[in-house]
Parts: sequence; C-alpha cells; structure tokens
Amino acid sequence: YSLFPGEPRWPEDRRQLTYAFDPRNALTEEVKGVFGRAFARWAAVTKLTFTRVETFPDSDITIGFYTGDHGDGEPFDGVLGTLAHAFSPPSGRFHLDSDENWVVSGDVGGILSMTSAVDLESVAVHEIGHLLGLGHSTIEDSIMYPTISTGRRKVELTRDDIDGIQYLYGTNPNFNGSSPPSTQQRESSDFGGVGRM
Amino acid sequence: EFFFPNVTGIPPSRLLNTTRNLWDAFRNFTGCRPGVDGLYKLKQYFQRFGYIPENFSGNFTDDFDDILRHAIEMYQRNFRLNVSGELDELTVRHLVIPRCGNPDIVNGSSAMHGGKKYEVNFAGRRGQRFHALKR
Repeated sequence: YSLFPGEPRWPEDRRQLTYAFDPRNALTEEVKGVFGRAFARWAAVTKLTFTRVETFPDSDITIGFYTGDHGDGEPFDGVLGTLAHAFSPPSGRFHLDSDENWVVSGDVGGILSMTSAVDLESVAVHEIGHLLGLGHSTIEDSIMYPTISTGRRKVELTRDDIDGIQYLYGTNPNFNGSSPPSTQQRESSDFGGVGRM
Repeated sequence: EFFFPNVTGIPPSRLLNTTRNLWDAFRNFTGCRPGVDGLYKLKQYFQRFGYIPENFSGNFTDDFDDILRHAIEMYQRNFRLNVSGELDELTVRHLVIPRCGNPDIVNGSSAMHGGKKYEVNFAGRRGQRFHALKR
C-alpha cells in the first residue's frame, strides 16, 4: 500500500464521519445503498464509522456524479478512461464520471464479453480508500490498484489494503484479524478484464 | 440515465457507442521507439498521472524523447511490467485500461513500491534532460 505525501488522515476528533450525496444527482436508494456497502467494508476493519446524512454541504464526505469539467481542475473524459477520483483527507470530495455505464447490482459479468459496464461498488471501495488517506498500490489484486477493467467486480479488501488503513487508523476491535480469503475465493469476477489486459 | 441494474440492462446502442475511449488511440503507438512522432497526447497522459512532473514548463513535442522514455519506465515499474522504456504491446494494452483519476506519483515521488521511492527531476529546461533516481 502507499500513503499520500505527509500521510494525511482524518484527525482523532473526526473518526465518526458523515457522508452525503449531491442532491442534484437525485440518486435512488439502490444507488446510495451501493456506497453504504462500500463504506461498511472499510468500517469493518478500522475504528472509523460512516453515517449517511442529508445535509450535503455540511457532511465530511461529499459524493457526486459529474461530467466533463466540474470545477476541481480534474475534468472527466467521457466513457471509460478515468472513472472517478477522490481527494486526500480531510477534503472528503468524491467525484464519479456520470458518462460511465455504472452497474449497481454487482451483476457485471457472464453474458457480454467486452462492454463498457463498470461496477459501481468496486470503484466506490477504491475511492473511499483515497478519502481515508491511501494512495495506489502495486498489488494487482488489492482494492487500491489504480486500474479496473470493464466488467470486473472487485470489492473485498485484501491484506495490503487492510494493513494500510489500519496503519492510519488502528484496528476495529471487532475485526477478527483473520487473513482475507485468497484471490480465488474473493468476491471477484471478470469477463472483459482478461481480454483488455 | 447512467445507472443500470446489471449488464444486460445497458441498451445495446449505448454499448456500441462506448466500447472505445479516447485512450484506445494509444494502441497505434505499440512498438514505438525513439524517432517515431505523434506522442504528445501520451505525454499528457503520463503527466496527468504524475509520471511527468506537473511543473514541467516546456511544451510537449511529438518526439519520443527522454521525458517519455523515463515516464514509460516508471509506469512499467509501478505496474510490474517489463521495464524497457519502450511502448511494447503489454504496456500499451495496460495504458488503455480504465482507471482511477488520482495520480500514481505525487510531487515527483512514487510510493507504489512499499517504501521504495522513485524521484523524478528535470536537470533543466535546456535539452529537456530527465532523470529517474531510485532511492
């Protein structure tokens, strides 16, 4: 794993974090639930907690889908290319490219071999890692690896991800510390990934 | 409009229009070596993700120069590819994979190697010499 320069992290008095969605996106509960599951994966291994709130400007973490130039100097580039980005602590800004074909159910594979479908939860788990202070990893199976092929679902934290986040925030007392499942056992599937690689 | 319950819910017309992206043009650079032109967009790609310093003040040319070669080497090192400094097929196929927009290298230092840091510096604008140092 890697950390941002200076190892920024959420301060001790801000470990019970709130998140909210840009109301202009008018997201459904199903879509919001995907983010809830993604936050829960990080909360399970650290002392951090994440609570959804409706007050967008006042929340610690703000989530929005935008297209092209959306005002932060990092414009999105249309379908595929860059999918999302997030800022290091304590910014809390989490932006996703609304030009992607986001799949929200986790069912991204099995039928079409080469599509532009992108699993939303996979990207959300990755970007939350940035929001919490993790940089990119060279471990290809890790959540914090920079690329994700279309049609691939990768949502389970690996040992590398867990080591990184626990270095920053300590361990969840309820985390049993067992090693995550092997690559073959993890919830991961791809049909287009191999082709694109 | 952009959320789908599963992959079968994506309209075929939308898929047909979106199976290629702007980075797919990089496939044309497969096998490029010094002396081949048309590469300034690839330099912009590498700069976006930190492989060429953000404060590089010169204009990118289409030349396959030391700036590009060192960026490719560092990219190959970060993604555990064969470090050749050349745009081999595997490197180019990797370049076009969708990815996070956050840079891999921040402030000229890559931490993607578990503590091994690679620092990049320009020795000066004249001649655009570019060095990669392993610490």
